[in-house]
Amino acid sequence: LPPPPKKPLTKIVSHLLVAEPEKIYAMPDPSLPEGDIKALTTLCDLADRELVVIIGWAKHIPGFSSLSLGDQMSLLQSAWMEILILSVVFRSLPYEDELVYAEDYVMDEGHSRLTGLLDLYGSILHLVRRYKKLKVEKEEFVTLKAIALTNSDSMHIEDVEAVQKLQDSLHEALQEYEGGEHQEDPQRAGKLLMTLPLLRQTAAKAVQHFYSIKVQGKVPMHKLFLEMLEAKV
Amino acid sequence: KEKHKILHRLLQNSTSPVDL
Repeated sequence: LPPPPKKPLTKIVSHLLVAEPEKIYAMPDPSLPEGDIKALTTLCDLADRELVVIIGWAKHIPGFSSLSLGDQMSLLQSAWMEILILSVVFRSLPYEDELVYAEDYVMDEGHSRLTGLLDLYGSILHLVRRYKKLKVEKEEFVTLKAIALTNSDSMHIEDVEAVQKLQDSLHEALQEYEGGEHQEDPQRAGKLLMTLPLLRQTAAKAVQHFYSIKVQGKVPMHKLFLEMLEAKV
Repeated sequence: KEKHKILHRLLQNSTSPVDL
């Protein structure tokens, strides 16, 4: 028997799938000597370029651009690291104990230790394992990323009701998706949402770590990355 | 907001949602 026809995806989920950014490459500078400074420089440069992409992506979330410019800024300033990490996590799902910072920049435990990123490696891998166990799908990942942005608990939101409305529409899209695709597990939407505290915790660690690298002043950082880092501390 | 110039500029300038 052919499988029963799948319900069409919710409009929001299909829109988010289309809005998903292209693959990004780290392209380490071949003129830099190998070592921890080079690795961190590569990661900070990658993060800076990804931030530009994330800002463009946010504007494609249905309803985001209707928020005030101030609220758009506040959400991004709160959630950018969660979104960066969630993307690394999703790219790393097909791998075993490796983090795919970019298609051409995959770090294992040894490489992470050498660059002083072992702690962060462990935390992100913990998230990867959670999502692997859930067998998270691309549709769920794109929706969760948008939910993380609107659920960033910024203290500077001007129009709380408008942000709540946007959050509700994304939450509803996730529930509708699960209701159609995962009827076998009525708790699935909840299980996915319950991964967000670990994401928040991991992002906070990452921000602290990169902020201390910034203070040490040995690694060059681009302006947008610095601006977003400073907005978090 | 002066402190967050680049974010402000990118939000105002980058592609509009109707481009999709």
